[in-house]
Parts: sequence; C-alpha cells; structure tokens
Amino acid sequence: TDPLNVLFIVVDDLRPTLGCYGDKLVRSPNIDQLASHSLLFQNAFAQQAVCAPSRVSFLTGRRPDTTRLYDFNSYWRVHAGNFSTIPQYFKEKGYVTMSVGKVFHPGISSNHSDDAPYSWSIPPYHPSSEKYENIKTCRGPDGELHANLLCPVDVRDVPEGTLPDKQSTEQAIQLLEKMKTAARPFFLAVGYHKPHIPFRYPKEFQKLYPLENITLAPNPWVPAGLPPVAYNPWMDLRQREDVAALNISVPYGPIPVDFQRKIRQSYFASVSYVDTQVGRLLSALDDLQLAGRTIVAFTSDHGWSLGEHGEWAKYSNFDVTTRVPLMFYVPGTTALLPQGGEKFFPYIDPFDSTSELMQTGRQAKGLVELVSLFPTLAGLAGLPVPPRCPVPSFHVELCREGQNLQKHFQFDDSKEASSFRG
Amino acid sequence: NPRESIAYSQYPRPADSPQWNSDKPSLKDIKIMGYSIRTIDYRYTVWVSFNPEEFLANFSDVHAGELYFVDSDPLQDHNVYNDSLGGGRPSAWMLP
Repeated sequence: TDPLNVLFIVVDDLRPTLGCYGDKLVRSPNIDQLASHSLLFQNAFAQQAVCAPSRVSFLTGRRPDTTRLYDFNSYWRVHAGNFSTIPQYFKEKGYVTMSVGKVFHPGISSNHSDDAPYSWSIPPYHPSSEKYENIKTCRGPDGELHANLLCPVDVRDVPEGTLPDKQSTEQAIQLLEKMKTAARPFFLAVGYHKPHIPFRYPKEFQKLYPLENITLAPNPWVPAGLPPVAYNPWMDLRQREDVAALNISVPYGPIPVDFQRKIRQSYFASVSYVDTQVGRLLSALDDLQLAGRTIVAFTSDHGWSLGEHGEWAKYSNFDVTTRVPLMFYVPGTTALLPQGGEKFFPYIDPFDSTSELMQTGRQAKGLVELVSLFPTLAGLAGLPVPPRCPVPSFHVELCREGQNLQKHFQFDDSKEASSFRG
Repeated sequence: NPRESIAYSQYPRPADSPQWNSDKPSLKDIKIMGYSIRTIDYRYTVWVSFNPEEFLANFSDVHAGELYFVDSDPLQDHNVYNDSLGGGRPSAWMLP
C-alpha cells in the first residue's frame, strides 16, 4: 500500500543498440537484465531528435509545438506556458524529487537551474568532471592532448581521475542510501551523458569491439530520393579535431570508411560503459532492498545515426534518430515481487563472456511516444493521471498531450506469472 | 491493436538545402518544419513552411515529402513520396 518510488534513468543520445532490442553486437547485459523484468516498448519515438526540445517535451508532457522549443534558447515557463513537469507533479504529491546528471538540458531551456525549485526537492547534482568533457583530454597518436570525437581515455590520466557518469552513479547511490530509511517516497532522475559526443570513455571498453568486427552501417550512402531539406550535415562532429583533420567535404561527406568504423566502435564502447554504470546503480537498488518498491523507467532523449543514409548524429526525422529504448520495471506488475532477499539486478560484467543470454521480458509492439511518459509514470505510481490537454493548452498548467500507456501493462497473469518464476 | 498506434515527430530547418545551421537552427532562423507521422506500416513526412514569429506551419506550402513503407523498406532508403502521392498536398488524415 506504500506509494512506489520512481527511479527514472535517461541516457543521452542512446539509440536502441542494446541486446534487449535484438542487437547482436553490443554488450549491454545490465540493461538487458532490467528489460527481462520489465515491459519493453519496441517502437518508442521522441518528438524531436535533439536534446533540449526532446527533454522539455517529455518532462512537461507537451509536444514541441506547445512548448515552442525547437532550439536551445527559451524556457517554456516564460516563452510558452507555465507547464508542470513530471518531477514537479511528483513533488506536489509528496515525493522527494532529485536530479543527478543530465535530466533537463542545461542552460536557458531549463532556466539555468534544471527547473529548480519547481521540479526538485534538493539542488540538482552535476558531476564536477563534466567541465573537462570538451577540452583537450584525448591523447592522440602524437602523444599530445586533443579535443577529439574519439576519446578513449585512461581514467587515471584524466582530470580528477574520474568521468561524469561514474560520479553520477556514485551520487545516485548515495541518495538511494539516504532515501532507504526516509518516510517519504522518492522520485530520483539519473541522466547519463554518454554516448553523447565526444566519445570519452574508459579505453578498456574498446576491447569489447575489435575494429575487425565493426561493419559500416547497412546503408551508408545518401539515398537518391532524399529531399535535401531532410538531410542533416552533422556539423558538430566536423568541429572535433580528429574529424576536422580529415577535411571532409560539406555537406555530404563522406567520412572515410575506416573512420566510420572507428566512430561506430566508440559509440558501441560508450554504450557498454554506460551499461556498467546502470548496472552499478540497479545492483545498489537491490542491495538496499528497494527493488521491490521502486518503479524503474529507462529511456533516452532521442537516437543517433551511425552512418545510415550517409548521416551521423541526430537532427533528423529518420527512425534511427527518433526511435529510443523505453522500458518500465514495475514491481508486482511486470515482475513478481522479489522474495526473501532475491536479487533482480545483480551486477553483470560486460567483459564476462560467460554471462548467459538474458531472457526477454514482456514486450509491446505498438508505436508509442516519449510525450506519454508523464501520464504513464503518474498512473503506474498510483497518482491521478493528468487530464488530456485542450487545444491550444498554453494557459493550462497541468495536462498531457501523450497517451497513458498503462493499457499495455494489463497482462494475463495466470499464464505469464508461472513463466516468471521459471 | 498495434496497427492503431501512431507516433509524431518533427524537426526544424533554416533552408531547403543543407547549410551550417541546418542541424540546430535558432528559432528566428526556422523557415521549414518537417512533421513526421509514423504507423506500424509507414513513415510519412512533409517539410512545410514555418513562421517562427507566429509559430505557424503552412501545410499548403509543402517543400518536400518523404514516404517509406516499413515492410518493404525498413531502412528508409527509398522515398516513394512523389511516386505515390504525385507530389500533391498531403491528405488531411495524415496531418498531426
């Protein structure tokens, strides 16, 4: 009868290159393990394939045409309407709401405050090592430090001897430890920075993806019938030192094929690195006996093109940039409650090749949207689901433009429950 | 029924051809908006004129279109918009 806690994990620029989405190459055992106890949406889409507009959209439950944020330069409460956010709604319902890492996009679009104090009970946490992300910390073949796109690092070598996502995981675990004995339920949002560029990750993860195993995208050329307006010229990649040195022609490139494979290798390595962080966080949830009373929602803000259509990065309407991973673990609904110290999320080392293939959890095929997160999380937590928005809804503080996805959580338990125990 | 589900996405552009700010145009520079409607069967996108002062899209002014059928073209490489719609105005039921 106690209200369920919520752990909301959002991973920056993560496309569904995960084992639980059928990817045969990428090693993501901890996210796959979460999926095995969750309802996984196979066809979930962002409303705009770029950070701030997507995040403001799903955190307010409004589409970009209502938030009127298509770039990075306005704060919806000033520019469009005083729309409530998911954390704000939970906070008003008595939850302790906390933000770690990149949940709102930093800067103007979240009022330079991650929308605190509206959304958060305590000041949002940002890892101190984030400030080194885009400076010269990548050791090149010349032994010098560069601001590269491809940036596998020796963590002992980097400033502060740590990386932002490691710090975020540590902070989130500390908050979980504090909340374990708290009288009030919590809504903890953890935003991981990788695999957003630069691909700056512990270099050992490269070993999981030997270059000889890395192929090009299945369709690495600009399609003949693609309207020029639809094409995104991936200008952010071109500004990185190692890419700039290739003198790639604008706007269509192409990137030399060996470098294309290196980009793909580093993206996959970054995904496995984030998987280890998610694994540490979830195993802490287990160890603190919180898994039986905490909803875990896992998603990303948009996808990323890895050379498909001759494109890289996000900034388009293609499926590879708008389709996202989306799954919900709901104790007692998508999985039976852990019995007597049973562990649902023991940490799995992606380097451990013996870790067995994960069984799949429940899956939903229908197309769904990130704008549905607000009503769905509210409903799953037993809170009143915000009403549908009128059109237009600029004057309405609390309403939703997305569907409540709870109808996907009605399972025929008799048949399924027995399989769960197995 | 998965067949009834629909997902909408959109993306802004400053011009019909790729240029330095095509990836991330500032609001004042947005002249075109690409609206996508997705179903289990197809992906349909129209790139229409957009007025950043009024926040208004003009669906009568279609700059370009894309149509991909999921079963026959899952990687979205063969745009059949012009073939199948004759480049005419999008049908009303396809508009967000």
